[in-house]
Amino acid sequence: MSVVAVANQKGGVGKTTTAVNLAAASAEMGRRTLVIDADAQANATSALGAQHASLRMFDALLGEAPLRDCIVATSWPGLDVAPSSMDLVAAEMELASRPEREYVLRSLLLDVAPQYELVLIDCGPSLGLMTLNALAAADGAIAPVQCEYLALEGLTALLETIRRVQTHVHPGLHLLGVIATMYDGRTRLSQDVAAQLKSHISSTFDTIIPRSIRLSEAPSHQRPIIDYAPASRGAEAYRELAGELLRRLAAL
Amino acid sequence: MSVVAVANQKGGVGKTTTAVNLAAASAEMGRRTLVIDADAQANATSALGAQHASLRMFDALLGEAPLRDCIVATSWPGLDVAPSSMDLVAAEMELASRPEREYVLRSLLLDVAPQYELVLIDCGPSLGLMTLNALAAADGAIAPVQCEYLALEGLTALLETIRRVQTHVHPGLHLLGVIATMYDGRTRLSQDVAAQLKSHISSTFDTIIPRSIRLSEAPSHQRPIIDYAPASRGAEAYRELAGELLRRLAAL
Ligand SMILES: Nc1ncnc2c1ncn2[C@@H]1O[C@H](COP(=O)(O)OP(=O)(O)OP(=O)(O)O)[C@@H](O)[C@H]1O
Ligand SMILES: Nc1ncnc2c1ncn2[C@@H]1O[C@H](COP(=O)(O)OP(=O)(O)OP(=O)(O)O)[C@@H](O)[C@H]1O
Ligand SMILES: [Mg+2]
Ligand SMILES: [Mg+2]
Repeated sequence: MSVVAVANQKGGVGKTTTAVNLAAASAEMGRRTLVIDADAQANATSALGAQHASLRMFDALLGEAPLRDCIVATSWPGLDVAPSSMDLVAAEMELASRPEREYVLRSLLLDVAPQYELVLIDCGPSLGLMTLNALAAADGAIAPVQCEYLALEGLTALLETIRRVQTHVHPGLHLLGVIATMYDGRTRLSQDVAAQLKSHISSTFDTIIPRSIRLSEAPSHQRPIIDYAPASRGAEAYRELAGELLRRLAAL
Repeated sequence: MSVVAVANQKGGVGKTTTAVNLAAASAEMGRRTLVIDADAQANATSALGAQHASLRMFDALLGEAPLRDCIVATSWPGLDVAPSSMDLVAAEMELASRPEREYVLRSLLLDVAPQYELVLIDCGPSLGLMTLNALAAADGAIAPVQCEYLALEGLTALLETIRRVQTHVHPGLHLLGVIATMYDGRTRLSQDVAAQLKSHISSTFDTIIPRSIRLSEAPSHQRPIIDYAPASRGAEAYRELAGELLRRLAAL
């Protein structure tokens, strides 16, 4: 089992869109895949149609139920999701006073390890305890970065956090790479930001995710892009990215 | 002095863009205006060119310096900013254990009340203690909502939080309204979301902020839109929104 945390404290950069669509592309290739929704907004949960589940990550994190009971199958073969809810905010506060508080998610995942080949953890726009749990549980971190100026600014803080987690919490964590998202080739801003990513951060993925209206429509239909618009540029890009990710994981 | 919190826990919906550009439009109209950057990402700080300031909100919140010493003038007459920094995360954790922890910002603002007619507080993508401080200090809250499906989902949680603050923390807080942002008239999604906002939330502002590349370029030049592209649709929209906001504040 490989575990990948999708993280970036900057808001709205495409974390959920990346976690959900990478997972769907991975399942389409026949890999048993799990999405962990580690964000109280529960966007990954609704993007995969699991918003009516009764047990959630809140229950697993506070030990009310084993993680495997909180996992639901989605409509797409080989793709499961551990749904979230707004009370994850309360769970995070509760965990803050516990010993080993960064390792709670990591130990929960041991319970389901034999059943999945890939686990993708969708983090919220924060570097708080839930994101730390995701990074401590992960073999690798990937950071979507919107091709906008303000998103570039936050990158240093994110890379610094990953370094700190590697030093103090989980030395086995790798930065798998950053992903340029919402790239609009017609604008100089997108071109500049994507070029800066490639030149400053050697692990930048080759695949660039284009800005595409189909990608932003898909969650309102609660379907991943490979189902909502299978031949679209967005679907192609996430299939390509899934291939690149799996190659980088295999090389770890 | 009127204090307005710009809040929404959904990431990337245009909180910083709205706080910065509303403030600049208000100063352009001759109102002495202050932006408080209450987000550790410090995007409002850099969008106004104040990233090299020495004292920050961290210092004021922990009582190391009075708020008035942490405020810097910007290049635009009548517009000041209280800059933020990444260590605001640490300040938030430190405040969590104090009595009256939600009211720290509110009491700090009393110190500068005579000098400003309008204060805009830029909140980060969270409903944590800093955002609570902003709501407890505010006469009104405004919520930018991106014209996308996932942004609509988070609205219930935000309105619920505002109600709870009104009941338990600050009964004088008003929801001034939600603002449709990044509206792209060519897409059905934008039209649907904007229409849903107007029909479900009576306080939705009439002004709609269009998606405009000039708006996303302006922060990389560290200038508000009314200076970077004064005749653009983005500048016009924020001037119009500033007028609408001031009318709503006057009617409180
Ligand atoms: N490549 C893309 N093209 C067009 N729209 C996109 C793309 N990727 C994401 N979006 C849309 O942009 C918005 C932000 O994306 P998303 O919610 O995935 O970001 P996030 O980083 O998970 O946000 P948060 O910080 O709130 O968790 C959503 O409405 C989404 O549908
Ligand atoms: N109307 C608009 N048209 C085009 N781009 C916009 C518009 N408003 C904001 N942007 C861009 O979209 C991105 C997100 O906006 P912004 O950073 O203001 O959102 P935010 O809600 O403050 O994000 P966070 O949740 O991280 O604090 C930025 O890169 C910004 O420049
Ligand atoms: Mg998300
Ligand atoms: Mg912001």
